[in-house]
Amino acid sequence: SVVYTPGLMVVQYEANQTAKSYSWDGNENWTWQLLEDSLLMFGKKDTLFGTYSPNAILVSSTVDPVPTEYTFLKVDDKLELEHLKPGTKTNLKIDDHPFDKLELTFEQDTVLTGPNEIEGLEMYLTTIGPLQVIEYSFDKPLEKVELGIIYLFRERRRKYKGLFYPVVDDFRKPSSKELEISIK
Amino acid sequence: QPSGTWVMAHIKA
Repeated sequence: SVVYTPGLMVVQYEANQTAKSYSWDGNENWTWQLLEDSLLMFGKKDTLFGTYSPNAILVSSTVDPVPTEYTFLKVDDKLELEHLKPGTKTNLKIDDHPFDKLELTFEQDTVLTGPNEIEGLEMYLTTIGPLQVIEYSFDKPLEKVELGIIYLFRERRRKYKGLFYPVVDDFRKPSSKELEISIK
Repeated sequence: QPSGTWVMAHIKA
């Protein structure tokens, strides 16, 4: 049966059929080819192959021991990869999610949460090149856990956006969520 | 063809 897990990678496609990526493995430079909707990406350590559409890229890796499909979604061109500086205090806003009204303070290698009633909440800040992500988990009813990786993007001077795709039930396809992050 | 920034949303295995 199919199982979903959160992924951590950002790809920036550039002119001349090149791309840069940031992930747990660090930075990688790619060249790519598109033939109709078939996409091939060549990096130093890996080759990815799959399909491209204007909203989603679905690729597999030639080095995965078991068949695995990676889903990439397009980020609004107005959003920029930019770190939140240490000492920044923020307020979160999101409909129908426990992170609404949560206060976060960004520190050098960590993020501190303000008072909240989110059971078992853990958050970790990771910085990879220009990319900053918050990995989190918290407890849900019926012994479930919500897991996610929030990609942080600057929208304008004092506003950031957090894009994430929480996994609650391994067997259910994660849906897109968006956090508004205001700098206090 | 692909341009701009894309994020990995999830992994399906």
